[in-house]
Amino acid sequence: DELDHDHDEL
Amino acid sequence: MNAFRLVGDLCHLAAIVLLLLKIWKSRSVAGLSGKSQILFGLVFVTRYLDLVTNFVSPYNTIMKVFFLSSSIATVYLIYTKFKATYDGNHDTFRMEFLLIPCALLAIVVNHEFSPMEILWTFSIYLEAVAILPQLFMISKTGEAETITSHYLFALGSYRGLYIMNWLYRYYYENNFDVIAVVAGIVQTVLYCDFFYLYITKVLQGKKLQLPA
Repeated sequence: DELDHDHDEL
Repeated sequence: MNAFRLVGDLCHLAAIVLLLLKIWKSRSVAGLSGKSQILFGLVFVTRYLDLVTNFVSPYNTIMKVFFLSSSIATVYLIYTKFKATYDGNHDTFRMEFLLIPCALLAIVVNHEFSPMEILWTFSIYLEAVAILPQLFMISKTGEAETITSHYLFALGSYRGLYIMNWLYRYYYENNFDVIAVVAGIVQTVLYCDFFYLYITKVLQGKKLQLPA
């Protein structure tokens, strides 16, 4: 969702 | 993924490999701060909980598993296998001075007030300052082994490259995460003093020694 952070970045 | 991000990740990977190489080749953890390594371990444990909730890509999973396992292994090597070589007398930075402010800040400033997001935010804040016990230790002993300097340079470069990645993503993908960016800038700034010493001493073939 929009509020969530980017799970791709380490 | 843009080039800055990829090279940043590779620098991070190189830093950890250099650290393990230093321990393995010298059979010693002398000059390394166990406290910084505990903090990095905590950073990865609290950040990569999403390994079980979000699948992104094989690259993402492999890197997360590697960072997580290598940081736990490093802490293990410092406090058990090579404990005799650990210089605890010089590793005197108080971890709670970093842990408590980071935890409080994560509870107050986050993207979403949920356990996973608060832990992720905590890991971002903690990573920004986790190197301080190591830098403090170097300032106390006044020197660092060359391979330890290479480790720190690679580790500092990683977040610096992530800043370039965030700039790129801001301009080309309209993506901006203020928490990660501000913490990343703080993290990189903490290395500036070290970068200067690295370029003026280590790259000239000298050992990193602080002026007396």
